[in-house]
Amino acid sequence: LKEKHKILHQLLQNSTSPVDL
Amino acid sequence: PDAADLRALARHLYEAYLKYFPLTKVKARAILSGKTGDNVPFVIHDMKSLMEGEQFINCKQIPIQEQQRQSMAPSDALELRFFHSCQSRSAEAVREVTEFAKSIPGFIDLDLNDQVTLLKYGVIEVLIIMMAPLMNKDGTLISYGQIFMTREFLKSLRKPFSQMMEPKFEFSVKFNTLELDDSDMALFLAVIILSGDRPGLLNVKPIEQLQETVLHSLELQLKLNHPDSLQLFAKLLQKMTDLRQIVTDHVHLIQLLKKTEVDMCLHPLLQEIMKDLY
Repeated sequence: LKEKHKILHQLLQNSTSPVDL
Repeated sequence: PDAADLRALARHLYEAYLKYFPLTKVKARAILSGKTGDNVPFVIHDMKSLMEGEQFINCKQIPIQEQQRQSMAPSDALELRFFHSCQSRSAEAVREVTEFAKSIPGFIDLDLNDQVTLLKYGVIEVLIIMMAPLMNKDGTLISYGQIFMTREFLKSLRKPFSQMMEPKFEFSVKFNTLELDDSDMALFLAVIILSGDRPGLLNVKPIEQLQETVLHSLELQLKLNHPDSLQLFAKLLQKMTDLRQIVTDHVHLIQLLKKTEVDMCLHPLLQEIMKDLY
């Protein structure tokens, strides 16, 4: 499931959420 | 948990809500009722005003290939461009909801796969609930309250774009009669996120335990905050059933768009969420 939802997973893992949306 | 703990939980979730969601109901209602002085939203009511209003929509654009764009009618390209702006804002909103979810006590201690599942299934429901304060029967605020887009204009777009928002208006107008405030909303959103019946959850029990505590807190909150509103707690829980149908229909519409619109490019985060959803 984590593999299929990489961005969600990243958002959950990064406390400051610097994910480039 | 005793009443003091339940009140502390309500305060905590309200603070997180204020921290992560920039446009609260209080602010939105002030804008909609014209109580913000000169700071009135730009109104989009036709294609011309949509074109003029695009500069307000401060979102990262997903580029449409130049060649394809040139071969399209100008209004078709405009609709798609607007749809892409909506997607960017939705992806940003998913990030906000994720941060809010992480602030729910116990959420980050759940199995990581279950956190993903709860967000995958809960986030569109949360976003639809959060639209309600931005809407009235005539239209909706978008772009952080800078724009008011009329319901008639949204209905006038070509199919299936025209079918996307009308069910949300119908739901929101009814939902708004419950007159929840931001502190009630914070608890309700947490209840939605902590739904133990989402498909594929590995460890349901701790999720249900967390939800039960938030439900107690919500029930107490509504009793204190709306002493004259009978059965408000029950009415609110009933909304969760309606919400699931709206999300199912929404996802089917997006899937239809993907098939029919050659230029349609779904944001990767939204793609992740909607893939194999319903």
